Amino acid sequence: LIELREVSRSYGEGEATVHALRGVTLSIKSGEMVALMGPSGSGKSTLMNILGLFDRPTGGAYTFGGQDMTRLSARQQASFRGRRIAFVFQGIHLLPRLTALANVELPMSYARMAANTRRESALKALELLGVAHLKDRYPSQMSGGQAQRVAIARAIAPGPDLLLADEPTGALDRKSGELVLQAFQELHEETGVTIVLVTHDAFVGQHAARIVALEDGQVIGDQPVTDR
Amino acid sequence: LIELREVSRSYGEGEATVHALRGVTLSIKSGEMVALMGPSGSGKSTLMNILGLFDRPTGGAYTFGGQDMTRLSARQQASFRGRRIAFVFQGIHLLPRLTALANVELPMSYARMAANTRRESALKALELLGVAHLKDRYPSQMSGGQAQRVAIARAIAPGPDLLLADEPTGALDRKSGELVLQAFQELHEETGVTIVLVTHDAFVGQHAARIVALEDGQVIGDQPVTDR
Ligand SMILES: Nc1ncnc2c1ncn2[C@@H]1O[C@H](COP(=O)(O)OP(=O)(O)OP(=O)(O)O)[C@@H](O)[C@H]1O
Ligand SMILES: Nc1ncnc2c1ncn2[C@@H]1O[C@H](COP(=O)(O)OP(=O)(O)OP(=O)(O)O)[C@@H](O)[C@H]1O
Ligand SMILES: [Mg+2]
Ligand SMILES: [Mg+2]
Repeated sequence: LIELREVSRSYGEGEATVHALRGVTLSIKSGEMVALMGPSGSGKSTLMNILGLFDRPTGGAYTFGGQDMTRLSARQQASFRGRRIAFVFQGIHLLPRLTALANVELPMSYARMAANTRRESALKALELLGVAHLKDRYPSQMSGGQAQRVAIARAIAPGPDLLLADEPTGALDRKSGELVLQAFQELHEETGVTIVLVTHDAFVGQHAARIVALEDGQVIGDQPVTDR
Repeated sequence: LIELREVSRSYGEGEATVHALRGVTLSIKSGEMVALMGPSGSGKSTLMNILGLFDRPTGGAYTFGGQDMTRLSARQQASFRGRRIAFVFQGIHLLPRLTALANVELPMSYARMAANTRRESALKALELLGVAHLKDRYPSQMSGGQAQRVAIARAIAPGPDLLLADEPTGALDRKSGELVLQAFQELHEETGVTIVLVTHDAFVGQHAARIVALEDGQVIGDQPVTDR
């Protein structure tokens, strides 16, 4: 499904250039569940932003379902992403003036889903993450972990082809973290979604089928997870 | 140093009332290092906001150094906090239009520290957290973990009396997380600062001298950490 070949991303010029990614080559099959791990500053979020079409590489190629993503205009990227990719950001990013339910429904209204199907999918996703009772609250009225789970519900509700989750359990206790992993697992079994999750938690990494290790902008390891 | 007696905090009224804290009684001695742990939604951030004078309890008493905190006006609270308390928020909260260095120096300029002492303390704190090389970058130009460490440097630089850290290692890999704990330890040894940190990480909890467990707005456990 996903082919990255020698993907690079740098910021700045000359001596001050920051090479966030230096030639990343990676293939991800449809339906795979991959954990992306590595030290702070190693390039994980940068790679996720490129996968999620929020950013373009400065070098290399990115093909999704056989289509060259670097050839799309910004508008085409946004449309493609809206239909097929879901993203959980490292910093949560809920819209503060919408309730939890409205936040979860928003991407689906952009995708032009019928109102009742949208509501049903939204409530089911909130339920799965244990936060359905907070559907009418605003982001400022929730705890950090509750807001994070609403952001995750928003990502899984439309049943995307590709789910990109940047540290989805960062602000969660063990119990809520397990709820999240179970929700991903369930989505994976029901829809065959491809999942890439960034995590610092070895326990979370073990839930994936494969671990890609990043360091200093390069892939330094790519191993299946044995003995799950 | 800190006395909380039957502290309660609720939101809303009537049937919809949310009891975020239900009668928390807790004493913290000067120089203690306490870990506050508990499930998502159990009231940790609410308790931290009250300790940090960002919020008032709806019931109960809060005394700091013998002084009744609930009797202070909003302006007095802000002034007291500025001089004596430092806070690391669950969501980082750096000012996006200031560089890392400027962000770290800001609380010290409010406290009217001399410019050279301020700069020196800021650079030392950034160094301790392994992010001194990022001092001229803006928050949007840093990784999540790097931004979190700048927020921590900002909290420790002025040498506060009370350091409140809400999930300071949430977005960090093991190595950066250890840097943070070492920085707290070092500050604790040098200045005898009182530290309360919220964490979901048992490993981080073990670095404290005592663990207070919160559940559903109440203290359900309060134990010294044996065998460190
Ligand atoms: N403005 C508000 N209105 C209503 N309920 C609120 C409001 N703010 C917080 N709450 C509720 O108060 C409870 C405690 O929230 P708090 O943020 O203290 O939890 P927490 O222990 O920090 O959780 P987490 O580990 O998820 O960060 C939660 O159930 C939350 O939904
Ligand atoms: N706009 C920018 N200008 C300069 N450097 C940048 C910019 N954005 C990111 N970087 C740098 O690129 C590198 C990779 O950042 P990235 O956010 O991908 O790291 P990460 O692996 O997600 O880290 P973390 O685990 O801390 O979230 C970092 O060294 C970061 O400082
Ligand atoms: Mg990141
Ligand atoms: Mg919290």
